Amino acid sequence: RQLFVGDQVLRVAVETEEQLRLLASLEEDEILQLDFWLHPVSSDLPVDIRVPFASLQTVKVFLESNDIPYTVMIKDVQDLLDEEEAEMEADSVR
Amino acid sequence: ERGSKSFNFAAYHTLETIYQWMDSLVADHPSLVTKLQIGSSYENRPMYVLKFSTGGDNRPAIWIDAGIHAREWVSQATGVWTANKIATDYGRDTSLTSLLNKMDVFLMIVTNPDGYVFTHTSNRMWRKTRSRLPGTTCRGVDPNRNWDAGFGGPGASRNPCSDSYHGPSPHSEVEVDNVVNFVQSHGNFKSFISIHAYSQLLMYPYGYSCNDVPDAPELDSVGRSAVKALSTLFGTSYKVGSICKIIYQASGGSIDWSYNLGIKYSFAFELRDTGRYGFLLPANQIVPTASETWLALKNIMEYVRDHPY
Repeated sequence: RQLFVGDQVLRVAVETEEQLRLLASLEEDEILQLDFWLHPVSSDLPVDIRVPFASLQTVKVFLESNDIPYTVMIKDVQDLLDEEEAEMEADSVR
Repeated sequence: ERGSKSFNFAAYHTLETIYQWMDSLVADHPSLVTKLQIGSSYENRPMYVLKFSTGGDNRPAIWIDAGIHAREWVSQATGVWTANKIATDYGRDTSLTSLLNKMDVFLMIVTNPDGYVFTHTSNRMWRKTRSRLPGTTCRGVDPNRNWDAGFGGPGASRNPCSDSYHGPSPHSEVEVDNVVNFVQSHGNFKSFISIHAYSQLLMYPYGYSCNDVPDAPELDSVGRSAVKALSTLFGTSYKVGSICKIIYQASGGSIDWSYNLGIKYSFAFELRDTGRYGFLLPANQIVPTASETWLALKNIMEYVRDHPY
């Protein structure tokens, strides 16, 4: 089974066309294995990205060095998955 | 849990449980609900549609599908709740009863069964189908980029490893092809509604183009009325607009295909949530989500019933 330990979901608040372009370039970088939940298309809309733990540092440094504001929306995807699994097991027992 | 009366709608369920529950729903409402198999998935799982009909021959109909993106679990769960709601409210809710006395409703709860099973067994974040392609180890196609509507255009990836890979050709995915064949052979659908989950939107065509469709003003008005009804329950806020204008340009989507086929009332929902949980919406939010969505769905269906074309 694939684990998502340490994966985070970042919400990026894009402010300029240039930042949009930079984010689009991240999307094309296959090595980072980013999972875009909301794609970079407009400065009016946030961009949500699930970032694998291995790529977190790279992505955060990239955003910070380009003055692109972001917040951590989900701190650890696996924590949520574990909660969900526990809930399903409890349901199953019930 | 497998009987329709003891089923827990406030829980996420496996494909097997959902399919068994569908049988119990049919058994409990034999004069209203039938289960049709419209084909099989890539991994040979049956693809079922629930037909709600009070009789008549090839009546005008409404199509609703859920779960084309596997990881959007509240979509499939809402499909289950909605099927039960339609079956139990018929004969009690005057408006729904009049709708079903005129029209049929077809509801597909798990449009991407292989992907759904994969989210239960291997990768909870899986979105695509599970088809294999020669020349790559990456599997699956985004089934909502695979329809013959601006196929391969902006907002879809040509990279088989991408989560928005459009596939080798339009309708290459058997799951998409099965729905296409069913809808085309029926020939009398008046509305086509696709249920996704994430970020609370109600959208109409187009996604492949940012130009307005000819019916945009009417679709916008229907959509606004629907989300107004939805928000009366918990105050949930939805945005309404064309796919291209309120989310992003995305080619090869199902409702663009249905609209171009002549099904005017084509809509796509993005259900809760705002992002705190992503695709991991807690199970205790299934029923609230489905309940509010029902108000919007009913609003659209009533409009379709009252505006024949």
